[in-house]
Amino acid sequence: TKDLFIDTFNAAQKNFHEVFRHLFRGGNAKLTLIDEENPLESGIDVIVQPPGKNLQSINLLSGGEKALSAIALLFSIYLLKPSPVCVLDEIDAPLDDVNIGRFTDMVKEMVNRSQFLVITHNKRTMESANNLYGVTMEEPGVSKVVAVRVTGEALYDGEVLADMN
Amino acid sequence: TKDLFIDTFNAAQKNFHEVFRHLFRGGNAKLTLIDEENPLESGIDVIVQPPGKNLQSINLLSGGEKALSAIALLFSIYLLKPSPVCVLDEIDAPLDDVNIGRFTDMVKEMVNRSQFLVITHNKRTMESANNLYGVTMEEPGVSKVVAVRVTGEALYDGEVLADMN
Amino acid sequence: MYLKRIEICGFKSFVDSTILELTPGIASIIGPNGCGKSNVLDAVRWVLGEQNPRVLRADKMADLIWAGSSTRKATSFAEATLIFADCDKVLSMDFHEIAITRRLYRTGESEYLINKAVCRLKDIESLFMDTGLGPHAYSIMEQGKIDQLLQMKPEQRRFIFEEAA
Amino acid sequence: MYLKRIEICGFKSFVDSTILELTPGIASIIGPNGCGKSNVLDAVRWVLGEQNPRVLRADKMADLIWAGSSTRKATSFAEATLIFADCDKVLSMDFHEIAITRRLYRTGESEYLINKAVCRLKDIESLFMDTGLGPHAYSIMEQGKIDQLLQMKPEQRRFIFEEAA
Ligand SMILES: Nc1ncnc2c1ncn2[C@@H]1O[C@H](COP(=O)(O)OP(=O)(O)OP(=O)(O)O)[C@@H](O)[C@H]1O
Ligand SMILES: Nc1ncnc2c1ncn2[C@@H]1O[C@H](COP(=O)(O)OP(=O)(O)OP(=O)(O)O)[C@@H](O)[C@H]1O
Ligand SMILES: [Mg+2]
Ligand SMILES: [Mg+2]
Repeated sequence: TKDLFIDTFNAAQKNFHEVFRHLFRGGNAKLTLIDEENPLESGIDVIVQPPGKNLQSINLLSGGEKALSAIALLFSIYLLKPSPVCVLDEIDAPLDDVNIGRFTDMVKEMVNRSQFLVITHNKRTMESANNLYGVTMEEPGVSKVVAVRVTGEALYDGEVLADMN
Repeated sequence: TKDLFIDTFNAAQKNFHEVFRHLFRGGNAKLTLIDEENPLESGIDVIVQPPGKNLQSINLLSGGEKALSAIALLFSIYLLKPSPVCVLDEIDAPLDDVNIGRFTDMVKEMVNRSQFLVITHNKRTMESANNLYGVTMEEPGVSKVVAVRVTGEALYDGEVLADMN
Repeated sequence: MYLKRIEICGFKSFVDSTILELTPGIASIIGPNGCGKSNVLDAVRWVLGEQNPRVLRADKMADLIWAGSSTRKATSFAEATLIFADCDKVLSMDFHEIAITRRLYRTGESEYLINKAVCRLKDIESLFMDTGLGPHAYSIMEQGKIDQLLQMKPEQRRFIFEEAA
Repeated sequence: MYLKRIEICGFKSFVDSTILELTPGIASIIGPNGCGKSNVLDAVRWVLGEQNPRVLRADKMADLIWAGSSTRKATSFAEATLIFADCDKVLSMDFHEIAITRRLYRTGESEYLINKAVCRLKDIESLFMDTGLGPHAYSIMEQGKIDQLLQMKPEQRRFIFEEAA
């Protein structure tokens, strides 16, 4: 229905602006209806401007800036109707340490609404978790799971974690 | 010409098998002509089997296995006619620590033939370099280069590097 | 509501019966390239009703069944179970805990169960309606796919919004 | 032969004249997301003769010129120079060192220079013929693009082999 879509779109638009500014610590971002006269058919465009930079085509953004903008968009839609479980597979891969911190801080802010399963190779992302699950493959081709609890310093002394990486 | 292409293809095929087995410490890989009767028109297919695993479609491989296989293919083609300069932009992003070590070891083996410019966020990849160049952006939007020489322990004490990450 | 347990048996690289015991909060899944982390995400998506094998990186559904290795033979079926807890007010069925199982035989037969009672795929889909969970909800972000949110055509992006509405 | 120096001025985020002094071996380029690392790769590719702005992430060539920021105005041209050393036997011209410059004005005019002498783009292309260097040689692997080697259609992959032949 038209009203439901318009309400959803407006809410997503507001979320995107706020989540983007939160993840980028500034800057500007909007979602726009390409054809405002025709909201039920119109495509949705994304416009993004990191802090201090000129407004340019999204293509000119860096790999990490695009990834963080996409994460902002994902979270904006998610916040409309937070799913009980959210699974993220290596979305931190192109991010530098500072941006990984901003991403994990935001996941921690949303943890009261949803449970997060985050697949990662990054130590900082691992540190943000309550629990770690190591998947190993000692016998060729055969996956096995080992629970590795996060206990501060022990995290990096753990033999399992040494084997993980 | 037909002979030139066939010679190139055969050489690439041999390279790919060897480079793959070197990067994966085993396993099997081949390049095949889809239409062997018609080599001048035929497409080229890639078949890959990591050590100990069943031969399956390339799609079932993991993100890191696909990346390392693609790196093997890139290096196989490169070895046909090593270019004097080779620029690699964050190709290590999906690799775990062990595979990053195998990738950087191979780059070191090829350094007598070419100069490598490797863009990365990964500490292990940085450690494999002879020289480091830090790009910074203190003034919003304005890029600036700082040369950061690799000198063992100093690498992580360097103030510039702390700012980098 | 949260995912309390994932049980996987015979699905992709998890030939042996494997259990992940989860709690509310952030769980991080770690391990080397190719060890099976993304396969866990695929199992979750599959139980929630994914019908397109390509989304699970397979050419056909039968590819999801353990295919054998140098040390083990192929199995005849794949099975995965998701156990949700605290779902009294969230799901459309009146249980405190709910177990959803999907099984696929090499013959092509499929079975779906809710709390061990055989049901249809439709029942599982309607169970999760409006929760934001499901194979195509925005709550599962697969490896390498987040860029698409920004790269997709405006018309395609619209579908995502319609789903969230 | 090796790349001894890269000079960038007014190209993308490098508004100020920037110099990278390089040596044979492995150089690693590092820095936070969005600071300009991939822009260095774009500059190298651009000087080597890239004519498709989309390959450089731009919608049109004029987008490659410093567009301005909150603290600086836009500039009227972009320029980059590559200086190669020890190129006596490698390039088709008889110099020990060779400097290649490309300049682009907002008016759309382009200039190409070899050792400060104005030349045509053709001259730069023929200079590097058969070295494996060039905007479309396999010696430059741009961010996020390595997966395509494995995902591309067999027919497209053939082109890459023909180029290496
Ligand atoms: N039906 C099957 N039988 C046996 N093995 C399978 C089957 N399907 C997939 N696999 C194996 O699972 C592995 C991929 O696992 P997965 O994608 O989960 O890895 P990952 O842990 O996510 O790694 P990465 O860190 O590289 O992303 C592949 O090596 C593939 O061969
Ligand atoms: N013509 C231009 N004028 C000003 N800034 C530009 C111009 N073209 C591109 N940029 C800026 O350059 C930045 C991208 O730089 P680049 O892609 O080199 O980053 P990066 O260091 O590779 O980052 P990452 O680690 O995320 O890949 C963008 O923020 C973009 O706005
Ligand atoms: Mg994976
Ligand atoms: Mg980059």
